[in-house]
Amino acid sequence: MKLKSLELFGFKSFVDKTTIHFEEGVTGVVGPNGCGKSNIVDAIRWAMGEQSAKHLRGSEMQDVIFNGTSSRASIGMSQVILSFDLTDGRAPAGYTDYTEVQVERRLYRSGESEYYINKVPCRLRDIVDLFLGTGVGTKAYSIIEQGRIGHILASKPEERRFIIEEAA
Amino acid sequence: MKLKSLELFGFKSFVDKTTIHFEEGVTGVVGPNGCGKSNIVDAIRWAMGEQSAKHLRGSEMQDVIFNGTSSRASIGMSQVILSFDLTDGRAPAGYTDYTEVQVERRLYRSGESEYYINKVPCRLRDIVDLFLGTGVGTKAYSIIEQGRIGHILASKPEERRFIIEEAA
Amino acid sequence: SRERFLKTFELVNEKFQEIFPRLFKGGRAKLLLVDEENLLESGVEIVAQPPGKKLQSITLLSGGEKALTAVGLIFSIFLIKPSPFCLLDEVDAPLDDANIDRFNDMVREMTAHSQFIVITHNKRTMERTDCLYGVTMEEAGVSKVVSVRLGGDVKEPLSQVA
Amino acid sequence: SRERFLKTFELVNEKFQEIFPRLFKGGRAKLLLVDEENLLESGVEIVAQPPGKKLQSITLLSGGEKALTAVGLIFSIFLIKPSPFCLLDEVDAPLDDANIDRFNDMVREMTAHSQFIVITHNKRTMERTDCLYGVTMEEAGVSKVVSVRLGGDVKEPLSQVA
Ligand SMILES: Nc1ncnc2c1ncn2[C@@H]1O[C@H](COP(=O)(O)OP(=O)(O)OP(=O)(O)O)[C@@H](O)[C@H]1O
Ligand SMILES: Nc1ncnc2c1ncn2[C@@H]1O[C@H](COP(=O)(O)OP(=O)(O)OP(=O)(O)O)[C@@H](O)[C@H]1O
Ligand SMILES: [Mg+2]
Ligand SMILES: [Mg+2]
Repeated sequence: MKLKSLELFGFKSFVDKTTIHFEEGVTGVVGPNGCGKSNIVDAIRWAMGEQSAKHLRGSEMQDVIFNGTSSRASIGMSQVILSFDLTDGRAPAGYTDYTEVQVERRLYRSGESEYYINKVPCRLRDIVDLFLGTGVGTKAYSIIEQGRIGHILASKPEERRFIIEEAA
Repeated sequence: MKLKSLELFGFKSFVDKTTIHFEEGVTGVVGPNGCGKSNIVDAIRWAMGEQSAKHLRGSEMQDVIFNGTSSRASIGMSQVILSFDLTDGRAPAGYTDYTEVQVERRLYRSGESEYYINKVPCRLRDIVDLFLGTGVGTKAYSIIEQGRIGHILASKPEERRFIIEEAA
Repeated sequence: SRERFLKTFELVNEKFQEIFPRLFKGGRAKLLLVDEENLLESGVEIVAQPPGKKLQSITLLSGGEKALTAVGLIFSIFLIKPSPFCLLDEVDAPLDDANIDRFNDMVREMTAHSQFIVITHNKRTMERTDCLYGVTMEEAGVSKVVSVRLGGDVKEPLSQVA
Repeated sequence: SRERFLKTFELVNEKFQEIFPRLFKGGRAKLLLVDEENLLESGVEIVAQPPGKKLQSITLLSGGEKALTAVGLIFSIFLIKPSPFCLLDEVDAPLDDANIDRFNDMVREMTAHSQFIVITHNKRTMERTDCLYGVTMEEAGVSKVVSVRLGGDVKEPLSQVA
C-alpha cells in the first residue's frame, strides 16, 4: 500500500484545489511559518477519519473549512481525497483485488459530512475500519505531528504504553 | 544591575570550575545537543533561589550535583556563584551602597545547603528576597527555558495571567 | 492588588498591540480579560491575526506563528518592566529565516535596557550576537566553555581554572 | 491481549536497544515495564544513557537528547511494524547537525519499507530528500504547492487546477 496522492479543496488554507503526488523514498515539505505545511498533515489525518477537531488544532470540525482571508470570502465546503496504490500487494482487508483505493471526505458548513471509498458513498466508520490493521491510522505512531516528539519522553508511562499497543 | 559573571563548580555537567563573564548586549551560547547550554540556565535559576527540583529537570535537588561519567567519579558538592555589577545605579533594595552583589549557593550530597550574599552566610529566603522587585527572579518572564515558548499559547488563561502578574 | 494588575494589563496590552505587527510584518493581536468583572482572578485570552489572514482561534495558528506570538507577549511584558537580563533558551527553534531576522532585530533593540543571553542552534541568530560562547564536551559528560568567533575559531578557552 | 502486548513490547525493546546507540553514536537505552505483574495495564518506562554519560533520570537529558531518544523509540516501533508511510512534522527542530545527519541516515534506511514525508526548516534534511515540495502563500492566507529543486529553483507549480 503506497501513498499516491493527496487532493485538497477548501481544507484550511488550501482554498484552491491542490494535488500533491507522492513518490517513493523521502518527500520533503518546506516553506515559511504559517504557509500550510502542517495543514497537509491535518488533511491526511482528516481523510483517514480523524474524529477529534482538537487533534487538528480546531475547536469544532468546521474549523477545517477555509474561512476566508482579508481578500477572499470563506467557502461552504472542505474536501480531501487521499489515494493509495495497491500494486505492491499490501492491500487493506477487503481490497486485495483492487489496484488503487481512494478515500474522500467532505464537510459542509451546515455540519453535514460525506464519505466515499473508491467514489462509493460510505460511513466514517468504514474509512476508519479500512485503515485498521494497515499500520496507518490517525492514532498510529506513523504520524508525528509538530511538537509531539518533545512530549513523548515527558508523557506518563501509560501514554507510552498506548503507542506500543498501537503496534501490537 | 548588570549580570557580571557566573561561576559553576560541580553543577550538573560542569564538574570542573567554570567562569563565564557576561558583556553588554547580546551574548550567544552555542554547542551540540547535551553539551551543557541549558544547564547554564539551570545554574542561574538555582543561584537565584529556585526551590523546585522539577523546574531544573530533576526529581530531587541533589540531581544538580555532578554525578559522574563513565570515566569520572561523582563528587560531593555543587556550587554556583552569580555576580552582579551595581554601578548603573539599579541596585536591589538594601544594596544601593554596593558596587557589586554576589550570591552563592552550595548543596552537599547529604542534603545540607549553604547560602551567601557577598560572602556572608545567609538563608535561601534572603537570596529570594534580594531578587524580588528587581524584575529578575526564578518565576519571572525574564527566563524562558527550552520548550516553554511553545506552551505559552497553549496554556490556560489563568497561567497567562500569572506571567502578567509577575510584572505588576 | 486589583488596580495594579489592571494597570499592568493595559500597559502590556498596548505594547503587545504595537509589538505583534512588528514581529509579523503586519497583522494585529491583543489581550482580553476572560472576566472583566473579576479583576482579581480573571484569566487572560490572546487574540492574534497574522497579516492578510482572518481572525480565528489561536489554536489554528502554525507552530512558528504560535511561538512568535508568545515571543511578542513576553517581549511586551519585558518592555513594560525590563529586568536587568533576559535568558532565552532556543526560542528561535520553530521560526523561519524571515521571522528569525525580525526576532533578532527586536532582541537587538531591547539591549538598550537589558543584557540578553540567547541559547541557539541557528546561524543567523549567532551572527547577531556581540559575544559568543561555545559549550563543548570534549570529555564525555564534562562541560567546558570556550569563546568563539564566527567561522568557528576558538578565541581562547575560558574557565578551566580547576 | 496480554501475550500480544508482551511480544510486541519485547520486540520493540530489542529494536530500541539496537537503534539508540546508532542515533547517539554510542550509549545505551531500554524500555522497562512499570509493573511486570500487570501486563494488561502496566505503563512503560524509558531508561537512556548517552555515550560516556552516567545513567540518570531521563528528565535530566537535554532537549535534543530527549527528542532523539523519542525518535529512537518511534523508529523502533516503526521497524517492528512498518506502516506504508510515515509523516514527520519538524521532528528535527531541536537536533544539532551531527544528530540530524544520523537521523536522516536512519530515515533513508527505513525507506526500504515505507514512504517518508518530512516537514522541515533544516537545510541538511532538505538535501537528503528525493523529492521536495515548497508550500507558499504568495496570496496571504492561501496555500499553494510548488516543486522545488535545491538551490531554490521552482521546477514547476503543482496543483493550481481550480
Ligand atoms: N479554516 C481555515 N481557513 C483558512 N486558513 C486556515 C484555516 N485553518 C488554519 N488556517 C491557517 O493555516 C495557517 C497554519 O498553517 P500550518 O500550520 O500548516 O503552517 P506551517 O507551514 O506548518 O508553519 P510552521 O512552519 O510555522 O509550522 C494558520 O496561519 C491559519 O491561519
Ligand atoms: N547531575 C549531573 N551530573 C552530570 N551530568 C548531568 C547532571 N545533570 C545533567 N547532566 C547532563 O547534562 C546534559 C544536559 O545538558 P543541557 O540540557 O545543558 O544540554 P544542552 O546543551 O542544552 O543541549 P540541547 O541543545 O540538546 O538543548 C545531559 O546529558 C545530562 O546527562
Ligand atoms: Mg507546522
Ligand atoms: Mg538545551
